[in-house]
Amino acid sequence: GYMTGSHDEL
Amino acid sequence: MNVFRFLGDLSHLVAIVILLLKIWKTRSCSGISGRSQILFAIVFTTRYLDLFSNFISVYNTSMKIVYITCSYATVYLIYGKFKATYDFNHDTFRIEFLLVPSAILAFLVNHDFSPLEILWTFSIYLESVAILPQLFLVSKTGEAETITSHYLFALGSYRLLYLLNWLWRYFSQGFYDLIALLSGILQTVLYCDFFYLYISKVLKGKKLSLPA
Repeated sequence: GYMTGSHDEL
Repeated sequence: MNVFRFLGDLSHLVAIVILLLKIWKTRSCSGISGRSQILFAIVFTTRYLDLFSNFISVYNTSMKIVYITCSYATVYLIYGKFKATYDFNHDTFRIEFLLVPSAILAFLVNHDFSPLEILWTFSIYLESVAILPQLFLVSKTGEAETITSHYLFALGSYRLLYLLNWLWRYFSQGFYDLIALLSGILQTVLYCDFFYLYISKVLKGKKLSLPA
């Protein structure tokens, strides 16, 4: 699903 | 974390360090676009504002600190310490044509209309075109120092590896992020002709020169 909030990639 | 993303981060780190060392060792920033480096500093600043508020891992935090520190150090070396060697005659790409559309698009197309998320989206859009002043400079001077072409190859490879990382994450955990993906595709496409020149010339020991 879509990634929202904290992005765990640089 | 998968191997593509790790190699991507490594490639990105190598690119940033190669550039910093090139300028520091040769005490010259000839052939380097200061404008692109300003854009990268803006990309890291707007993307990593959650540096202290959102702890992911030691790796994540330390890499963010390294990226931000190196990018500002590079801008300082270009416009401060070695500004006498800065090629301001050829480094003339209008970066406002990259900043303004990225900012407008970040307001229109994002995952969440919150300040941090809009800034993150802006940094993703801006990063996809941030190399244009550098590629423009290389096309204007018609050539690039070999070390500069290694820098560009590492920098272009980083986002290509991230595309593979997103492919991997889609099939292994159903993860996808269209904003990052489409921006990453554009970013990588911009390097295509450079990749061709790099592989066909530089790897054969020739100097990278664009067909005049």
